[in-house]
Amino acid sequence: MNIFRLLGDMCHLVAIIILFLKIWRSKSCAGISGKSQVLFALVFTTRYLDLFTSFISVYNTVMKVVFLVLAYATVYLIYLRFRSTYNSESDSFRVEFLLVPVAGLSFLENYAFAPLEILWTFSIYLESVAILPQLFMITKTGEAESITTHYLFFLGLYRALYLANWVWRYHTEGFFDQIAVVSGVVQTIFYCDFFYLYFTKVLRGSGKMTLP
Amino acid sequence: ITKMPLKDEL
Repeated sequence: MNIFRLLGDMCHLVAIIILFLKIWRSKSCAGISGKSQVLFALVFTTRYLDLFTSFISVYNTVMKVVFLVLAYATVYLIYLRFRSTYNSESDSFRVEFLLVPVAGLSFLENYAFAPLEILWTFSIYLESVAILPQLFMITKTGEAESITTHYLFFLGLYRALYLANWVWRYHTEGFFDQIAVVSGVVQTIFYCDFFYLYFTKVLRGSGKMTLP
Repeated sequence: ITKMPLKDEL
């Protein structure tokens, strides 16, 4: 554990809590892509199956359980509790265009051809593209509430901090996870355009982020 | 890809 990894995990946790509380308090999931949240729930489910097979640390186990519970609670809020506020017509990204290539790639490029290993690889690849329905929704509607942009900012910061974590681990431990690093770089790139808009529009302006 | 790293991250 290093400072980049710890800060990265905390940003990830903050992002998920921001989104959950936004929906819970406003009793509305307007502007939120339910599809992205289902994909993230799928990411955690397929990656954290090792909760049953290996123990890393109390921190690791607790965080995994918290992420899983919050991911499913968010999906529950969007699709069941506050379903009437969900903008399904704007959330029109075709997730099969992500799921099929990601599933195919996880069978082709993995560390070992075993069920748990393929599911773990699938989760890594899927996480790198899971935010695309949300970014697509913002592009389509042309705006996002500031709280939604704060959620995306912390999610992007988590990714950037994980990159720093891998650089650190490579130099201090010789640790290198090729699948995670390549996917992580791809994932972080998706946030670059958003980061630019966040700093130029949201922080300098006020309220909603509108696209040019 | 050959070497499998430890899965100790989230």
